[in-house]
Amino acid sequence: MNIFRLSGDVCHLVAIIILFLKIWRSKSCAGISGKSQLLFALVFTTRYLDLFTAFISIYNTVMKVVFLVLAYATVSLIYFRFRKSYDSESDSFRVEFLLVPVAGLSFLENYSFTPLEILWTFSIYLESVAILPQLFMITKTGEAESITTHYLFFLGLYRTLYLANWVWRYHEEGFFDQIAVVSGVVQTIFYCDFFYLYFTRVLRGSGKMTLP
Amino acid sequence: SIDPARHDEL
Repeated sequence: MNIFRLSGDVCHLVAIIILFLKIWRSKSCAGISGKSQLLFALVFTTRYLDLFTAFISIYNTVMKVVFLVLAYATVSLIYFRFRKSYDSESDSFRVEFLLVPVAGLSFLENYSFTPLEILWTFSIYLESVAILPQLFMITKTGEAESITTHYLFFLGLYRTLYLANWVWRYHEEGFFDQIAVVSGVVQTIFYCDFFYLYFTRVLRGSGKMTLP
Repeated sequence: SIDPARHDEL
């Protein structure tokens, strides 16, 4: 464990909590892509199946459980409790265009052709594109509430810190997880455009992020 | 190289 990975995991947890609390307190999921949250729940489900087969550490186990619980709780807020505020009209990204290539690639490019390993690989590839419905929804509506942008900022920060974590682990341990790194770089690139808008608009105190 | 079975990252 290193400071980059630990702070990355903390940023990830903060992002998920920001989103959950925003929906819970505002009793609305307006502007939130339910599809992205479904994809994230699927990412955690397919990645954390080893909860029952491989014990890494207390931290690892606790964080996996917390991420799973919060992911499903957020999805249930969007699709059940506050479903009247769910804007399915704007959340129109065709997720099948993500799931099919990601599933195909996870069968082609993996470390070993076993069910657990293919599901892990699927979750890695899926995570890199899971935010796209949310980013698409923001471009469609042309705006995002500032709390939603803070959620995206912390998600992007978690991914950026993971890149630093991999540099550190390669330098310190000779650790290099090619599938995770390539997929992680692609995922972080998707946030670059958002980061630009975030730093030039939201942090200028304009409150809401409106796209040009 | 990585031990593929040991995915110790979240």
